[in-house]
Formats: sequence, structure tokens, C-alpha cells
Amino acid sequence: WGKEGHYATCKIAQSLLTEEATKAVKELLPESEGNLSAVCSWPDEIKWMNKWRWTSELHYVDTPDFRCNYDYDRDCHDSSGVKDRCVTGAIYNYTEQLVTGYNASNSVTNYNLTEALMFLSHYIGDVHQPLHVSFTTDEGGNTITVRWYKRKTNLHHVWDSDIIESAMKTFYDKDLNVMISAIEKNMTTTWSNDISSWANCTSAEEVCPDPWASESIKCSCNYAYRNATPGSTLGDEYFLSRLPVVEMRLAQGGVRLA
Amino acid sequence: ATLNQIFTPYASVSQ
Repeated sequence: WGKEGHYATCKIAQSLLTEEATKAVKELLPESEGNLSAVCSWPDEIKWMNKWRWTSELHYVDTPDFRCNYDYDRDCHDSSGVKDRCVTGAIYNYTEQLVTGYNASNSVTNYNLTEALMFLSHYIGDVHQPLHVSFTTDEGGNTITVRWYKRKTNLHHVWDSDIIESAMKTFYDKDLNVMISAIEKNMTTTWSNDISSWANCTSAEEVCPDPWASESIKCSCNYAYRNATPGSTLGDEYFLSRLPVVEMRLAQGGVRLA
Repeated sequence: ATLNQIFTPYASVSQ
């Protein structure tokens, strides 16, 4: 996601944190007084820097072209083939760091738990952006040039930012917090019966990013790539039919992060 | 769900 998507995911999660989790987040984020949504874009801000370049491939997972499915063992590796270097592998990794680091009374682990919290919060958001789990050759839609109404852009950017920004302008008084409130309202009405299934892992795992990634590749094939061929102009028909998908993915990311 | 689980006191520390 772009700034708005990460802010929304983390703002939604923040409102669902337990007392203990709120306390822990406050301890780990002293500079932002525990305001998680203030730091959720940090991994995007640093991934260009030499010191952090190795993190840039952790924001997504590439799947084989036109195969509308995801498999950890097949897909979770970086462009050099190094295993576990993808967004789901990163979610497992930073969850593990926080579980072992935060609970360990003896501070044997020297993980930076503040960084682990910011990376985990960002990556749980990203795995819910459908095109962050999508085809290798078009780089998750980055090489698919389209028009968003009158403006030239690419399909990845449409899903990272353009749909959200158009929604804010069209429906939410240009105010992201108004959009977040509308999503949270949906969570208490339309999606109220789904929240617990979103939140729980069917496997016994502490965190379960694999089904989240499978949902995203399905959304990529059914919604993002569909009717968005290179050079096409995307307008109301595409925007109004895809906005509900974006809003649900932001809600699911927030519930699962919390 | 993830952060609440991680920061539950005495959360199950995985092997």
C-alpha cells in the first residue's frame, strides 16, 4: 500500500489492541507515544537506502504468471532464489522475533523489537494489498501502464494509492479518517460475522500469512488484473466495483495485525 | 489478532 493504506491498516489495528498490547506498543514506540499508525510507512521510507536495500523484496511475493495461486515453498524466495525472503517469510520472521524477544526475561536475543514491530505492522498490511501477491513478469502490475481516469499510471499504483485517493475525494470529504470510520462501521455491520474468522488461524500457528497471501492472489486475478489490460483507461466501472475489495482488504489487514 | 497474541502475558513462546 501507499501511505494512506498503511495508515488505515494500522489505525484500524490500533483500535483493536488489548490493554497489554497497547502497553507493549507504547514501550516499543516511545517517540510516537505508542501511535502505531505514525510509523507504519517507515519500511517504505527506508527500503531505498543502502543499509536497508535487503528489505525491499520483503514487501511482496511474486507468483508464477497466470497461475492464480500461491505456495510458500514455491514462491517465497527473493530474485536470487534465497528462501524465505518474501512478505510472508518476513511476517513469520518478525513475529518470531517479537515473541522470543518481548517475552524473554533474559535478554539473550538482541533483536531490535521496535524495528520488528514496525516491519511486522507494515508487512501484514502489504500482504493484504492484492498486487503484492501477484505475477512475476509484470512485477505485481508495476509494468502494466494504464490510465486512471485522465492520468497515466500503472496498475500497482492504482491499487497502492489511486483507488484510496479517489475514494477519499468522491465519498469521504478528502479525509482519510472519515474513510477509516466508514470501514470500521462496516466491521460492526456488513462484516461483523466475518471478523472472528479473519482473526483466527485455522492452523495452530501464532501467525498465518499464507492464507492471507492466497486471498490476495485470488483478488489479483479476479479484480486487479481483470479488465485492466496494458493501455486501458480505468474509470468509474473499475473504481466502483474494486473499492469494496480495497476496503475489505484494509479491514482484514487491520483485524489480523491487531 | 497478531499483536494481541504476541503481547499476551506468558504468550506461548514457540519452540
